[in-house]
Amino acid sequence: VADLPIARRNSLTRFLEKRKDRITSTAPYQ
Amino acid sequence: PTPRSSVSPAPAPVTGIAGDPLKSMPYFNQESLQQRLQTLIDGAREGWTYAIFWQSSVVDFASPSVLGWGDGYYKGEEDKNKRKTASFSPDFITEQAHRKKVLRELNSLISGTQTGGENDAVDEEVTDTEWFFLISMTQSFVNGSGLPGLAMYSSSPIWVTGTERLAASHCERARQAQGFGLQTIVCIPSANGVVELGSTELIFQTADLMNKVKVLFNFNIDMGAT
Repeated sequence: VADLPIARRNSLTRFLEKRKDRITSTAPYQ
Repeated sequence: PTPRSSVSPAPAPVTGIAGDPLKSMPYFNQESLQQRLQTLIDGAREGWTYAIFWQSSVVDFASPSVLGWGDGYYKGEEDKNKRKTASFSPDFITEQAHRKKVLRELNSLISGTQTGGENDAVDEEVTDTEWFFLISMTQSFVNGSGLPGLAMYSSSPIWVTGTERLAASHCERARQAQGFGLQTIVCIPSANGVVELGSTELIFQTADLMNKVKVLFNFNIDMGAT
């Protein structure tokens, strides 16, 4: 990950954080 | 900021430098790109699943330009519970195990800590579109090659709607998208890259989207040549 270009590393970090937020903040599969 | 006030007027075509292409483009830092991508699909009537900006850069001046990952915004699809009614085949379980393992490792590398435990978010199903978005970060396209590369080369939007059309495409990316459940994929060129949108829904070409893209990304392309 440290070798990733900054744009990809930022996008990856954002994607993982948003995914975690989405999963933990919503009741699953309503 | 509203799109019009945040976009500088008609910059000349700019091509970045491989390695850190965004540095050479003051109007297109990654924060700005993220806002534009979000604005593009969060406010849309259509249900777009993701938007990606493929950034044009030059490896050396004797070679064609390359479209690499600039930034992306994953919104997801509305009906995520469809999968819950599907049968969990051995292939599905194996594939999910692989995806979760990769996400767990990426999480660990990004956060710099060991992750684990049953409650970890990565243990939630990794959907096909999440996976497609994720592996897109590893891809790049030579100008003229692949769906984004063709849009860039022709300076014309490419809009592919329907499973059959995606599956029959000459472009590997279109076929790959179809394999991951996408039904619409659109590539719209700009002066310094290509905006790609994908959806699990059938979405047909609209002038509204073209205009929004034109405003947000400040294009100078022939909208009639699709």
